[in-house]
Amino acid sequence: MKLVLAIVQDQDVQAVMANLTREGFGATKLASTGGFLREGNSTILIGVEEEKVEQVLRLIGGCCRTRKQLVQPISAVGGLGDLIPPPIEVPVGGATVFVLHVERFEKV
Amino acid sequence: MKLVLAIVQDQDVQAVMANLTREGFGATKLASTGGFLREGNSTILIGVEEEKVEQVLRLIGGCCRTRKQLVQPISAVGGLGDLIPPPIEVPVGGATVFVLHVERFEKV
Amino acid sequence: MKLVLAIVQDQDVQAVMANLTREGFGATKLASTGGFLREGNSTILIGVEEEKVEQVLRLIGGCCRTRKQLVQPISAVGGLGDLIPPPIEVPVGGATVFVLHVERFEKV
Ligand SMILES: Nc1ncnc2c1ncn2[C@@H]1O[C@@H]2COP(=O)(O)O[C@H]3[C@@H](O)[C@H](n4cnc5c(N)ncnc54)O[C@@H]3COP(=O)(O)O[C@H]2[C@H]1O
Ligand SMILES: Nc1ncnc2c1ncn2[C@@H]1O[C@@H]2COP(=O)(O)O[C@H]3[C@@H](O)[C@H](n4cnc5c(N)ncnc54)O[C@@H]3COP(=O)(O)O[C@H]2[C@H]1O
Ligand SMILES: Nc1ncnc2c1ncn2[C@@H]1O[C@@H]2COP(=O)(O)O[C@H]3[C@@H](O)[C@H](n4cnc5c(N)ncnc54)O[C@@H]3COP(=O)(O)O[C@H]2[C@H]1O
Repeated sequence: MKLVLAIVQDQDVQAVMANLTREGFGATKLASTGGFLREGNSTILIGVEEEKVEQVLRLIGGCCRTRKQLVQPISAVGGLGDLIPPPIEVPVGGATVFVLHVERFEKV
Repeated sequence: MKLVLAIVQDQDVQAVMANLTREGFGATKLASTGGFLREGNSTILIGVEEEKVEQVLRLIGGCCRTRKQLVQPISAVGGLGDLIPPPIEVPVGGATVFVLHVERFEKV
Repeated sequence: MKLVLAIVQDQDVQAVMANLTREGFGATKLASTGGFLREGNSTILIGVEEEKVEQVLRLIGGCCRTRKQLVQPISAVGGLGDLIPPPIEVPVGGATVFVLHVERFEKV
C-alpha cells in the first residue's frame, strides 16, 4: 500500500475527486494554502495498492491544467519607501505529488 | 517513531481525541472530506513509538462505530433524462488507518 | 526527497511560511487542532531534498518561540461534584516535526 499525497489547485480538485471515486479509489480531501501565492488549494490523500500508483498519477495529471497567474510576490513587498517590483507571471497548476510508503493499512 | 494517520467519522472524533490525550498520546486533528460521500470527516495525526502502535489502533477502533447510511451516489447522478438510481446503503464508520515510518522526530 | 511535516503554533506560522518561501522552499499549510489544548495550530508540509532537511529544521526552530500557557486540562474536568483541579502551566510552542521518506516526487 502506498499513500499518494497530491496538492492540486482548487479549480481542478472537483474533477480529480470525481474521477478517483468513479474509478473506485478511496480519497480524502483537506483544505490547504500555498506558501508562495498564499491562495487556497487542496491536499488529497489516496491510499492505493502499489501497482495502481501509476494509474492514479495519470488520472490526477489528466484533470489538472497549468495556468499562468500574475503575482505580486508578497515576500518582495517591503516598506513604503521600497520600489514595488512589477508583478511576475507564475505558472501554477498541474499537481505536486508525493508518494509515501505505507507500513501498515487497517480498517479498525 | 511511527506516524499513525487515521481518518475517522466526525461523530467519533471527539471520543478518539479525548481517549488519546487521556492515555498521554500526542495527537493533531485536521478537518477533511470523504471522496465518495463528500461529507466532512477528520484526519488525525499521531506520532507514536513503534511498540505503542498496537495500543493506539485498539484505542481508535474502540471509539469508532460502523453505521449504515443511505446514499444517493453523486457520481451516478446524470443529466435530467437519466433514471436516478435508487439510493444504496453504504457502511460508513470505523476508521481508515495508515501507519507510516518516521525517519526523524524533532522538537525544534 | 523528504517530506517534512511540522506542527507549529498559529502565532509562529506566518514567520515560518514567509521564511520558507524567501529561502525558495515549497510549502503547504493546513489548519489543524491540538489534542490537549484543543486550540488551533498549523500543520506545514515541506517537500525538500535530503541535504536541505537540516536547513529547514533550523529555519523552523528559529521562528518558533516557546510560551507558557495556563491550562484547565479538559480531560480532567469531571461532573459537578468533582473538585476542579487548579490550572496547570503547560509549555507550548516550538514545533513538532516529523521527517518522512518520499519514494517518489512528481509534478503531473
Ligand atoms: N519561491 C518561488 N519563486 C517563484 N515562483 C514560485 C516560488 N514558489 C512557488 N512558486 C510558483 O508559485 C506556484 C504556487 O506556489 P504555492 O506555494 O502558492 O502553492 C504550491 C504549494 O502549495 C504546493 N507545493 C509545491 N511544491 C511544494 C513542496 N516542495 N512542498 C510542499 N508543497 C509544495 O503546490 C502548490 C503549487 O505549486 P506549483 O509548483 O505548481 O506552482 C508554484 C510555482 O510555480
Ligand atoms: N484508500 C483510501 N485513501 C484515502 N482515504 C480513504 C481511503 N479509504 C477510505 N478513506 C477515507 O475514509 C472514509 C471512510 O471510508 P470507509 O471505507 O469507512 O467508508 C466508505 C465506503 O464504505 C463507501 N465507499 C467509498 N467509496 C465507494 C465506492 N466507490 N463505491 C461504494 N461505496 C464506497 O463510502 C464510505 C465513505 O467514503 P468516503 O470516501 O466519503 O470517506 C472515506 C475517505 O474519506
Ligand atoms: N506525538 C505527536 N503526534 C501528533 N501531534 C503532536 C504530537 N506531539 C505534539 N503534537 C502537536 O503539536 C502541538 C504542540 O505540542 P507541544 O509538545 O509543543 O506542546 C504540548 C505539550 O507541552 C502539552 N501537552 C500535550 N499533551 C499533554 C498531556 N497529556 N499532559 C500534559 N501536557 C500535555 O500541551 C501542549 C499542546 O498540546 P496540543 O496537543 O494542544 O498541541 C500539540 C499537537 O497538535
